[in-house]
Amino acid sequence: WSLPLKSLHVIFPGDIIKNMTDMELAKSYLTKFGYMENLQRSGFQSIVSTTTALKKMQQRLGLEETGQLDPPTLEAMKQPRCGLPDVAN
Amino acid sequence: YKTFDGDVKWDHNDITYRILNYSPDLDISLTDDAFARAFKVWSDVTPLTFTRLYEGTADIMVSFGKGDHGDPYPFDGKDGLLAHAYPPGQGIQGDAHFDDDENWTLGNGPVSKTRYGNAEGALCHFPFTFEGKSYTTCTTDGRSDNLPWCATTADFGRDKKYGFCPSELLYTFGGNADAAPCVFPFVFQGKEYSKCTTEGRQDRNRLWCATTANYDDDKKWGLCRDKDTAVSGGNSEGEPCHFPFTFQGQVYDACTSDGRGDGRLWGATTANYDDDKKWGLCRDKGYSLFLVAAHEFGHALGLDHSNVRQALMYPMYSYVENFSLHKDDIAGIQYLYGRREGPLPTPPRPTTTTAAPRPTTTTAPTPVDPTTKDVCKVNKFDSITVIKNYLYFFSDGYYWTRSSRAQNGDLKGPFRVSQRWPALPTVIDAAFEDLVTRKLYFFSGRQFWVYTGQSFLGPRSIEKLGLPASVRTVEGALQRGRTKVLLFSGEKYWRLDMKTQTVERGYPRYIHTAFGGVPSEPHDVFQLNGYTYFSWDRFYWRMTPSKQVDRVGYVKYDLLPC
Repeated sequence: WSLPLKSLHVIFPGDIIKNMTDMELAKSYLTKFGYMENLQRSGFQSIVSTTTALKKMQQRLGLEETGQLDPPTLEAMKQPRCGLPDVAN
Repeated sequence: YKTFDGDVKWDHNDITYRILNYSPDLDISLTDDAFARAFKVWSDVTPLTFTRLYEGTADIMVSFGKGDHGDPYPFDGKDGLLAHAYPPGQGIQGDAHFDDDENWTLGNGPVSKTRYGNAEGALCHFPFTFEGKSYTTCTTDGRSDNLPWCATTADFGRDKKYGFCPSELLYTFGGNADAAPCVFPFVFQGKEYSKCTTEGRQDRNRLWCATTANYDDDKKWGLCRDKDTAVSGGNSEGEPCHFPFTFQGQVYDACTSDGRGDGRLWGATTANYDDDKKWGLCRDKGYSLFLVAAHEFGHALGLDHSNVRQALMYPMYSYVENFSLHKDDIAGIQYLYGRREGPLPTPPRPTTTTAAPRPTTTTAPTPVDPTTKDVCKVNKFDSITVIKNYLYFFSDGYYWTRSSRAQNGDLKGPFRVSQRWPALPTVIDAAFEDLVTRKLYFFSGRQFWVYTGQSFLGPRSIEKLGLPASVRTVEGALQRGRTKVLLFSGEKYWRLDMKTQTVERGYPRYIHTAFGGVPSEPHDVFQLNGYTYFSWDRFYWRMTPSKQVDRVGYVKYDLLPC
């Protein structure tokens, strides 16, 4: 029982390894559910930032509006959900 | 809540829906029921009705699909996106699509409805024990014919209740063979197959088989249902796990998260992962089809996503055991369609009276002076039953209640039956709650009434349920699963199918043949905390789930604080 625990990690063949960084995941999420697209369409493309989109998403989902990709926001993005965009396009 | 731009909504209140196909994860009847309940979530609070169509175009077309499924919004495999639906309108508008790469359940693990066996189609009980081993899925252990089975109670050794799990060896679904079982081996395009295959299918993701020995000649086929041990993803989609299997030199008897950084359970589909590298993800608790459908139907009726986390229309999925619609959702749907007023609309029934709710009965019932009617002086109750976790004692126009879980010290009453259920007569012979619709059924003499909240249907003749003219009273009612109820009268009992609202063929049966050791003509039959109680005169007989009478006592002293 006193043996050190062996960390075991296997790359399974055929597994879909989503090598996405958190920021890539966030941008994909914000685009897929309408937050980025909507802002770009509004004609203010130059000032559109991920921060703005994040704030919009946080506000829409009842999260604290930090504009940052904080752990609660990232966690929310990983949750199973309805495919309908949150912001209509 | 939020509605779609322009408050898009249906221009009629009698909405139709059609289920185009089914997921292999859930029995068809469970799927139908989940969708019906999901629609009812909305029709309970707003004046909409939902009628199911079996052909043609319905307002809401419901379907399961994987990945690219014919609209511009492909699904993404297991987890992630679960479903989507379109706002009201023509064509694809109003339709609801469910991702068939998900594991659809009722939200709390595998749900397998059995067939054959001796459990009358009950759901598998997971986990169950068989010869000292615990099983969380169906098994072929103990059988030589390779048919998967499960126990429908926790302990097969004690209760001996079992049924067969979905298997292509018993039946198929879809296809053109009227659910006939697969025939193995079968020939398809000159090649012999000894198990279900995805070969020849354009979608490549549904297992099928021929139901005769030669598909090329007979063209008869059906879809195979995924076994509940079948894996998803990995490199062995649809194959069952192989237990035990070896991984990194260790032997595993169940799915494991070892070797994965994401904590997901996986299993090998051959005896040795190290050699064969064949694997897939195991079934988890799955997603509640009912909850997801209720959310999607909200979209199909005109509701957009809410930012209230507890609301049904919040975009993220979370499982809740006893669902009730959040006030935010109610406000949203009533903004579009208004409030439900009066009783639920039902088709006209000539022998039935439908009454509007009476405002005076919406308040909590007020107990009458206890000296008016002393519960301890009642020798024989008209009826004893459990409704919404409360034990009800009916006697001559009055009733008392106590929590079915607490001891008998919390007795409340007497209340007047007429105050709570104004349409009912003085004597209630039997009553039960439909566990699916939550409607209350009351029997008196040869008539019965159905209450939904404060609205009711009835009186109707018990002959409408298929009971013969010789039955003078229904003395007791006992739920069997979620859709069956046993009705007792005299020495006999009948099984009522709640879906068809008629008693089934093969009945009546004699009480003593199924329930040994209890009075042959009980006055009341009811279920309490897992036991079945038969009462006669002042006494009761308590029967365990394994049908052993383990106690005989006095109603007054054991069930009431006298």
